Amino acid sequence: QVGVPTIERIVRYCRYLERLYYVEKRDVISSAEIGEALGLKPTQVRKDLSYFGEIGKRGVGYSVEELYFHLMGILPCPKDCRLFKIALFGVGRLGKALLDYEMFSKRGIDIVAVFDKNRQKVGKTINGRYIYHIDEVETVLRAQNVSIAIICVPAAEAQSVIDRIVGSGVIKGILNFAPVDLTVPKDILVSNMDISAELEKLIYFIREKEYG
Amino acid sequence: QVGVPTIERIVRYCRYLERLYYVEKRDVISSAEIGEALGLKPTQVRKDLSYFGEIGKRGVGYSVEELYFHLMGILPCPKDCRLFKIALFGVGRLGKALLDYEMFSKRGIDIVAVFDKNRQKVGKTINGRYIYHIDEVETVLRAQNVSIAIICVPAAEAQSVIDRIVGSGVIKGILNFAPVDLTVPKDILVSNMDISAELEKLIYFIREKEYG
Ligand SMILES: NC(=O)c1ccc[n+]([C@@H]2O[C@H](COP(=O)([O-])OP(=O)(O)OC[C@H]3O[C@@H](n4cnc5c(N)ncnc54)[C@H](O)[C@@H]3O)[C@@H](O)[C@H]2O)c1
Ligand SMILES: NC(=O)c1ccc[n+]([C@@H]2O[C@H](COP(=O)([O-])OP(=O)(O)OC[C@H]3O[C@@H](n4cnc5c(N)ncnc54)[C@H](O)[C@@H]3O)[C@@H](O)[C@H]2O)c1
Repeated sequence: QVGVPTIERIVRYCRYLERLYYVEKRDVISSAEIGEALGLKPTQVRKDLSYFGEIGKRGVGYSVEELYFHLMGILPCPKDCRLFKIALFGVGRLGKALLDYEMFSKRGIDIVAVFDKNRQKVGKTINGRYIYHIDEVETVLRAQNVSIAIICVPAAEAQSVIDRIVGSGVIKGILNFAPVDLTVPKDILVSNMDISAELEKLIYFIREKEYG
Repeated sequence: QVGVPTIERIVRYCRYLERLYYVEKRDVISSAEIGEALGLKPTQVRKDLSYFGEIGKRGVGYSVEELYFHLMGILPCPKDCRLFKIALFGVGRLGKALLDYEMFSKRGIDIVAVFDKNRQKVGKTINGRYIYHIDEVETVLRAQNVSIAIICVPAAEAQSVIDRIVGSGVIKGILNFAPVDLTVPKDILVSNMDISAELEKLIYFIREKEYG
């Protein structure tokens, strides 16, 4: 069983190596250099990279091409991601920014259904997707075989939206932006996004650098 | 030197314990239960919690109150965060959603200046903040003593905005949402946000659970 932090690091290695491979056309890279770029200890990098199979040579470093494609094999590729149909709830500022985000199609993130409760938005289309009313959630999620939900509704509405989504019986994972703790059955995976935590981390490291 | 992943876990422990302390009014918690809730191995939890000083008792677990306030002491508290003035670039859908995000003020995240290049937006105010034109960036960042920038401009514009920000000489950290790799001097910390990576991680763990 691989833990959440390991996969988070693998995603970061992939993003970093993608740039080295395609943009900087680098051939070789050491665990020390990867660690330096990503704020990780070289021992952690070596441990991670050997967890999924031996690919580096001591003293020489890793082949960027070999390492990149080896790690990409661990993560779901765009083709795999596309198998998971996604619904987005709340077509407000954040929801619209996500619907228009160019990286989603590149990574195979396929948002097939969009929901809102505002009668002036329902029935329109946005970026080619029809906006359903929240009352249609059960039928639409089943008909479109949706398994992941992105929550972009106000905090006060989030739990009631979740209860309806869970009631559809098809959801396996939730990416939640609403600043509330959601109560969800144990078999559904929830990932809570909080941009303020990203800023707290940034401030921690700036202080660390300034005052050591 | 504490690594980035350790601080990421500390932030997650704090959010989790905040709920246990204030909402569920729990007294004691074990490393196993923390690990279960956050997708971490209990050994990793124990290692993290002992890194910053001994607080638990073998066999009994940790006092939720003691642990919560101990960990909160490691992270910048709202009062500390408020010392770091923040500027946001790009008052579009994402920028507006961030300016209106209620958790920022709760965590001491203080966005003092906002910039755009669209003449129809410049000169207006949003959530009480005046929208400056990007051409005023050097003067305003210095005058307001800004040290952190949040980038919400289109990918094609991001590097040129960064170059101007760096030119001001006061920026120490950048939270970047634009889907491009930014070239930034080594002494400036950059944190790149990518929601598609969050969804890739979610899909990885759903697959792991389904097919093991
Ligand atoms: N996690 C983060 O870092 C972060 C950052 C910014 C905003 N947010 C959060 O994201 C959410 C959306 O923010 P926003 O600025 O886009 O808000 P918004 O008000 O612009 O949009 C909310 C949308 O949700 C819709 N809605 C309300 N109740 C609904 C329901 N029951 N079912 C379906 N749709 C419903 C509204 O009609 C509206 O279109 C908020 O909860 C906000 O706090 C989180
Ligand atoms: N990282 C993620 O997960 C994620 C998710 C959604 C969107 N995004 C990205 O966030 C960015 C903003 O997205 P959006 O939907 O809000 O776009 P948007 O078009 O609604 O807003 C962009 C804003 O930037 C302003 N702008 C353009 N050039 C500028 C410049 N040189 N200086 C100052 N302001 C300038 C525009 O006038 C506009 O107000 C895009 O790069 C998008 O790809 C990232």
